[in-house]
Parts: sequence; structure tokens; C-alpha cells
Amino acid sequence: AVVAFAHDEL
Amino acid sequence: MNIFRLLGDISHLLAIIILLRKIWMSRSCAGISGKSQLLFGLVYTTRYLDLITSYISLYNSVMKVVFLAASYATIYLMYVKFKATYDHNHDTFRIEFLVVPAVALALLINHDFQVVEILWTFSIYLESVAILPQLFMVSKTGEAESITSHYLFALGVYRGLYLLNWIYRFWAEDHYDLIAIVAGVVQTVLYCDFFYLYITKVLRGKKLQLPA
Repeated sequence: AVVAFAHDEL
Repeated sequence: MNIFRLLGDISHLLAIIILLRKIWMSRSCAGISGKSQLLFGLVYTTRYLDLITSYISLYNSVMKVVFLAASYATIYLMYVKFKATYDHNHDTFRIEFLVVPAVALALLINHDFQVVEILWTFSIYLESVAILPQLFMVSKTGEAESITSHYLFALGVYRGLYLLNWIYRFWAEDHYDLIAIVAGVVQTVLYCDFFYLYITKVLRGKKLQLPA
């Protein structure tokens, strides 16, 4: 699964 | 959170602190590209707007605030407090050549055509090339102070470690973000020539000096 919008990185 | 990302973030933080400390202690920003610092300020601002819209973790929020504050502080020191020491004659890279293509690419290639998402994408593209004015300045003067080299090294290592983080996440979490990965590879590659000089010269106690 691609979690494209989880910008959980800095 | 994995070890590569944590070390990457620490390296990123270290780079920013090295730079701020150098400017503060020497009361000078000689050899530092103000244009790269302005671009990084723009990168953090456009990426961390989501501080208001989405909460990820305390770690995430605190780091974002620290990066924003440190970036603005660096810009303030360079353009206001120690303006007289700013070496603008050698800081001549045309940043519109980086900003305009980054805007265009963000509008064309993004995950979703929404304001916050496009700003995030723009910040990823711009970050990958934001160091170019600084590298251009080093190549123009032909040298860099050791402390400036340490800063550049820590900043390069940061994105390199993020690449390992993305490989790990692809394998362990089935997660990948092609926009971040491609831009991250470009960003890391831009530092490669510098890494070579850093390892062969600066780590052996010599000044980073380019062949004439």
C-alpha cells in the first residue's frame, strides 16, 4: 500500500 | 520511526546548530550563502504549514518548530545583525532558476492538486536544490572554512540517511513516496562531489580548497 499523503517525515 | 530516520533528523539538526553557532561565535557569516539560507527558510515554511492542519506526534511538531525557528534566526543573523560580514559579492547564484522550476514541477507532478499538498511538493523539490547557491559560492571562492565544511557534510548526511530510511520503510512498512524518494536521490547526489573532498581533505586536517 502506498500511503502518499502521510507526510509524517520532516 | 526507525534508526535511519532518527539519525537523519539528528544530523539535520546538528547541521543547523553548527551553522548558527559558527555565525554567533565568530560574529560573522563570511563564506555562507544567504541565498541558500533564504531558500531553506522557504522550504521549511511551505512544508511545515501542516503544523496547524495535522498533528503527527510531539516529536514531529517540536522538530518542525525548531527547524523553523533556527532557519529564521540564521536569516536574521545574516541579513540584519551581521549584515556587514555577509559576502554578497560571491553569493551570485540566480535563485529564480531554482524557485521557478520547483513551482512549475510542483504544479505538474504532485500527489493531489490541493494548496497544502502543492506547497509540500514544492518544498521537497526546492530542498533538493537549495544548497546549490552555497556549493556555487564555495566553488567561486575555491575554498571553505572547516566549520562550513562540517555544516555541509552534516546536511548531506541527513538526506543520505533518509534514503536508507525510505529503503527500510519500503521493505518493513510497504510505504513509499516517489516524489520524496526521487528528490531525495537528486539532493544526495548533489553532495557527492563535496563528500569526496570532505573525506579526502577536511578529515585529514586540511582546508577544503579546490584545485585552481
